[in-house]
Amino acid sequence: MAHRRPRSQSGAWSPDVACGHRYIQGK
Amino acid sequence: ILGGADALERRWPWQVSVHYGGFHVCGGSIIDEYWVLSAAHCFNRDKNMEAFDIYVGLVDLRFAGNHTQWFEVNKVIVHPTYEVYHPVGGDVALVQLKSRIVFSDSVLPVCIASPDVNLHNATCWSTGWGLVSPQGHVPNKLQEVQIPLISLPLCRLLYGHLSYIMPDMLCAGDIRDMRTVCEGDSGGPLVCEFNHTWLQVGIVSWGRGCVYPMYPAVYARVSYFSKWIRYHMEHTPPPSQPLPALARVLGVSVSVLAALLAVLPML
Repeated sequence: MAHRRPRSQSGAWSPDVACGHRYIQGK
Repeated sequence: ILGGADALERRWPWQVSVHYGGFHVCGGSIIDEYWVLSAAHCFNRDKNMEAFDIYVGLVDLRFAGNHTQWFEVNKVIVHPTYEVYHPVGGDVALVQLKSRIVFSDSVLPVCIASPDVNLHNATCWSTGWGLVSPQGHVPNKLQEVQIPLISLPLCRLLYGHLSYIMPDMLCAGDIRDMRTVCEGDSGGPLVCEFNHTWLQVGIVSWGRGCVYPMYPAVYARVSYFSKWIRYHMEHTPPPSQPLPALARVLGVSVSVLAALLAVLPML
C-alpha cells in the first residue's frame, strides 16, 4: 500500500488542490 | 456541441482533449494529478494506446496556450461492465497519465459526484470540441452549453423501443431548442455547480445522433461509478518514472563501491 495517497477533506486526491473550484466567476 | 457558445479561458479548467494520431477525437476531465476520466468507447481495444495524447489547459485546438500541457497515456482502465449489459453500457474509462499534471488557474480537477448526490433542480453544463452543426462543422474553440437534466422515466419514454436506458445512464437535453452534445464531445464532462463547487455528474456517451432534439443525449452516470473510480485511483500504483541517465550512472557507481567495501575486509 506504499503508493496509496491520502484523501483531502475536499474530496480531491491531490493533497494541495481542492477539486471543483475555478478562479473566475460565472455570469 | 449544438447551440452552445465559445468558452472563455479558465472557465472549464478540468476539460481535457483526447487526441488520437494527432487529431482531437474525444473529451475528458481531470480528476486528479495523474488521472483523467473519459468514455470507454473512446479507447476501443483495437486502438494503439501509444497513439493517444492528452491535452489539458487547452481552449483553442489550433494553438497551445501558456497553460497547455501534453501527456502520454500510461494505462487505460475500462469499466468491467462496458458493453456487457447494454451496447454502450458501463461507458467509463480511467486514464492514467505517464507524468503528473501541474495545476494552475487554467488546469484544475473537477469533483466526482458521490452515490448519494441529489440532482434535483441542478443547473448543468456540457463542454467539448465536438461538431457544432448536424452538417459536420467542427469548432476550434471549446464550446459550452447549459443543458437541463431529464429524468430516467421521461428519457425511457422518449427513446421508447429504440433503446433501453439503464440505471448507470443519465439523460440531458433540451427537447425544444437544439442544445445538445454531438460527435467528438464523447468522454467530456457534464458538470453541475452545488454550493460553489463543481461536480461531474455525467460523461458524454451516446444518443440518436444530434439532429433530433426529441432524443436527449445519454451520459454515463458518474455517481453510479464513483466507488469504482475512487477504488482504482487509490489502489493503482503511480507510473514508474524512467531514471535519468545521470542517476543510473550514479546508481551503478554506488553499487560498485558497496561491492568493493564488502570485498575489502576479505583481502
